[in-house]
Amino acid sequence: MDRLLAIANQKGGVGKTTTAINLAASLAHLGHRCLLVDLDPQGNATSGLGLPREGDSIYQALIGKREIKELIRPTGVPNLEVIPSQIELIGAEVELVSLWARESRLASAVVDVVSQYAFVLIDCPPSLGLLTVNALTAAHGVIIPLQCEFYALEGLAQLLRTIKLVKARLNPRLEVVGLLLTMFDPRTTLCHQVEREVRGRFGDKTFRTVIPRNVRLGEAPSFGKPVLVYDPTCRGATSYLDLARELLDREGGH
Amino acid sequence: MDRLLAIANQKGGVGKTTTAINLAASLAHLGHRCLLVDLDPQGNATSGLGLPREGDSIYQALIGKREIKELIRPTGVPNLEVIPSQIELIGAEVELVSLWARESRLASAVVDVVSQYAFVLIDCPPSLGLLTVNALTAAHGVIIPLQCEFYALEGLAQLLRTIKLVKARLNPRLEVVGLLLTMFDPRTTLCHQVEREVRGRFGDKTFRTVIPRNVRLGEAPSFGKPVLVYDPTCRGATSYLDLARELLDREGGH
Ligand SMILES: Nc1ncnc2c1ncn2[C@@H]1O[C@H](COP(=O)(O)OP(=O)(O)OP(=O)(O)O)[C@@H](O)[C@H]1O
Ligand SMILES: Nc1ncnc2c1ncn2[C@@H]1O[C@H](COP(=O)(O)OP(=O)(O)OP(=O)(O)O)[C@@H](O)[C@H]1O
Ligand SMILES: [Mg+2]
Ligand SMILES: [Mg+2]
Repeated sequence: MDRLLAIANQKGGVGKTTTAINLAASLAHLGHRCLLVDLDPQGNATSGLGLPREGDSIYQALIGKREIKELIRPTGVPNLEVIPSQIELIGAEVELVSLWARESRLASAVVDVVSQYAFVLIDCPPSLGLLTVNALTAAHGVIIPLQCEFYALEGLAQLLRTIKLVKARLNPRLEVVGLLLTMFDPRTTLCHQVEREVRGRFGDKTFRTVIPRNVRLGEAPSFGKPVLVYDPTCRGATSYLDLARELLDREGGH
Repeated sequence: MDRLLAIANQKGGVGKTTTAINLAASLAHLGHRCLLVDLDPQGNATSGLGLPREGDSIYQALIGKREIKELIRPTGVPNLEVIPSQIELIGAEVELVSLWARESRLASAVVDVVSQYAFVLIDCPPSLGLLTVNALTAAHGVIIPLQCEFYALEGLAQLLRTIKLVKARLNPRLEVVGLLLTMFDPRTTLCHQVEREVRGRFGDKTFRTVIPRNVRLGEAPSFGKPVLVYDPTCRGATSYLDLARELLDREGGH
């Protein structure tokens, strides 16, 4: 497969990290080798998998100091490895500005490892700055987690514009793989309204799988484990497993 | 009073915009003139109050093209005015880097309007870049909205470090006014654990008022209204009114 997917949305708190960790862990559980790249200075994907946010990180690869191969860490979950983030990454947004080929630093760094994995997933920070642009420039596709809220819908147009710009100028193969509805609470009309609007506007581009609001997804990171390991039978775990299967169906055509 | 407060937390989706809009509206409702500055390129505070995200915005004041006085807009809520955001603000993070006194552009821009309001509140984007640093450099105090989740606690140390740095080098009067627990769901043990941890560590710096998870807070922005106008009797509205009263008590000492 060797598919490289960015998990991106500049709106904060929509479930990017939760999707990156639990989709990667689900694909790994189904037997596919996965690499998760934590491109967010907050380092939530790193700590959510129980790794320390110290030592070398993706930052060193972006500024050309380390090979990506040297930064890969095991996670304790079979078939899942991670490239951690570190607080220095905060400076990268500004430091990258003056470097050559600043938008494609990540793309050229990952090129020699992508073929060793079925999937490489990139967790993005809540912004459309140079870190997210690097992820979009490196990626084959983008998964857009979307909370069923008003503000989440508002930001979508800007995100899709940015994806179009990256596709036109930096990465012609970039496609939107799918929009993923997250933290869905069927008791609220707001969620149903947003779902109707998103499926109406984006049709098949919207994953059939919907991730329900489930407190176990919020608890799992404090134990440094994906939800599939923390509580395999909860709805949070089964919904991300469903998402992994749906993604494999969609990607199967490639 | 003329207090200038930043609403900041680099963790995404913790309730910064919801707090900025509804605290400002509650203070206005209690008879205090308020100005809300939308410093987030997403422009959620602008649209959450029913204003268009077009035309001139705080961006023009940061780069020195417009006076802040010219950017003030009415909101339809008595005693509440807003300085809107606009998508150009996305570029400001990078553009400000090379300007003189880049950290204090906002501080020098607001200085002639602060005295006309009892409170000026600044809604910050989910990052610790130059926009948030500008807000911290201009502010008397910081309110830190905190979701009762694991990742929210994780980012706190980095935010407090940044506040300390700004206080030491750019703005000696900067204080943490309080940590505000948001989206609190009493049915989950996670929320109670986080509350115990935060009150244990920060004591009186934690507001007594806790904002419950309440779907009306998510619905109100789609009508362009603060929750106090959209549904004055709901728990979301009464909790922000309580917060405003508690803030007035705390600030009363100044
Ligand atoms: N389906 C869900 N049900 C319940 N809680 C969830 C769910 N998905 C995510 N969460 C929790 O909601 C919070 C926000 O999710 P997450 O951190 O994954 O979003 P994000 O988009 O990565 O945020 P940021 O913009 O800060 O990077 C986290 O505390 C997470 O544990
Ligand atoms: N107490 C609450 N109960 C229910 N929903 C809430 C509450 N507070 C905020 N929300 C909703 O949760 C989402 C996140 O809140 P909000 O946008 O205010 O956070 P933020 O910190 O400003 O996000 P960002 O980091 O993107 O700026 C919004 O859709 C908002 O309507
Ligand atoms: Mg995240
Ligand atoms: Mg906001």
